[in-house]
Amino acid sequence: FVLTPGNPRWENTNLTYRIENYTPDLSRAAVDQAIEKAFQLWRNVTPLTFTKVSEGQADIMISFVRGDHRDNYPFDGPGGTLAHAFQPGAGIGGDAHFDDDERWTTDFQNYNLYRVAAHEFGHSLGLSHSTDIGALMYPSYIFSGDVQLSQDDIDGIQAIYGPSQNPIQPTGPQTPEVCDSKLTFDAITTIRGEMMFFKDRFYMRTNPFYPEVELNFISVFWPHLPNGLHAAYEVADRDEVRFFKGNKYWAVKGQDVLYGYPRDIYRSFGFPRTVKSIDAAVSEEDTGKTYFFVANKCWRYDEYKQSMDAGYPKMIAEEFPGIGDKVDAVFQKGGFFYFFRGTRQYKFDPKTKRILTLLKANSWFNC
Amino acid sequence: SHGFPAATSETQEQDVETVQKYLENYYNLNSNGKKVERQRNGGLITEKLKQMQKFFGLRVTGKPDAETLNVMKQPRCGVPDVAQ
Repeated sequence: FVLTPGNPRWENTNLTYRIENYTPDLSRAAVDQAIEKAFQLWRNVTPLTFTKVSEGQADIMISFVRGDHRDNYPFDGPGGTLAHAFQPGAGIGGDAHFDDDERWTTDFQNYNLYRVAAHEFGHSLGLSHSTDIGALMYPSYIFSGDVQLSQDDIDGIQAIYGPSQNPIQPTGPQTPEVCDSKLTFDAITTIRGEMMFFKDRFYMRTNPFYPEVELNFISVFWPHLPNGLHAAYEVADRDEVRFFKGNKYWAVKGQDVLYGYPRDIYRSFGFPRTVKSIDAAVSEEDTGKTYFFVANKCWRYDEYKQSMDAGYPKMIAEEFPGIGDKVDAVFQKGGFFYFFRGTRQYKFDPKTKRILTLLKANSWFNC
Repeated sequence: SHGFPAATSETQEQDVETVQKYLENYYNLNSNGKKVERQRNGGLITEKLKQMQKFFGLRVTGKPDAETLNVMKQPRCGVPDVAQ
């Protein structure tokens, strides 16, 4: 996080705000609610309070304007700059302006007012932009379905105003660090020749063009996928990737979620109802056999016959000796299986049923 | 983020406008309207580009490569990323 140079802050922590005008894109009630919720996020983690006033000069004046609105920072029409806000202080200090050449929404469509307002009010309170892509105070607009302060945002605002009086200090999600030696994964899959690693709300992606690991929100590609996925695998000859969470799964082709999903794993794959979720999954391209890992057992599904193979489930220890009795994630590359358990990774040869190498979980990130 | 597969890292120079505006708006590039390629002090542009690439965790090349332009085209907050 970054505090605004000069560390401007409100000495009076009981602040007022006023919505001077309303966008035609939403009802007044929807705007009121989005603004109120945005202040609520910051109130929950600080001693600050925010009271809405309907007339006169408030600490934080909120308005919808377009183009040059005489504050020396003209807006630029649709897209580009969405809004801006001024650091704490008298007069224009603390005020937030929203570009009314944008379309303001209360859902996934661009641009979600609650999400943008929560960011702008961070500026109104004294925060600058954060370099943490998972933080609300990151400069670029990313809407991942829910609006919450990350731990980075909380640390930043509490550096200015101290903690809330809440007996239980609220915490926020942390953004994965690709070179953190303690990094573990929820799910991993290949996708059109690349690899995607999933953790909480984020994916990490390696591809031949960029040595850097790309880290971003899963919602950037698949807005309606849930966070905290359990398993994922690619059926390459169908150009399809399947994502699992609980007893549901989604199928995507590139960035398009296929119609009619989520479906349940019982009807589609024939799992018994005792199976509540899948830990990991991988499909062998040359045999069309997909292995599902659930607790200490594994099932084998035939993608061509579209049915489970007889004789399963088997113990993981029997089918894949040496990798332990539980799998977090697995993918296949170059004919080998790469099994992940905690911070460990096993390169496994399914033909000889032997572990070839023991690696760190984040060995693919060139740390 | 790039689609699947990721775009190649070849740079399309025609986005000079995007670079100019972005650096003026968010990285205090004062160029009073002169075009980037005619900037006498191309070094200033390179420095500002490196500053932006470092902020966003991109490869710090000082060149408007594809992933840098990709970030510059994303809608965002109007507050600069560096102190005025």
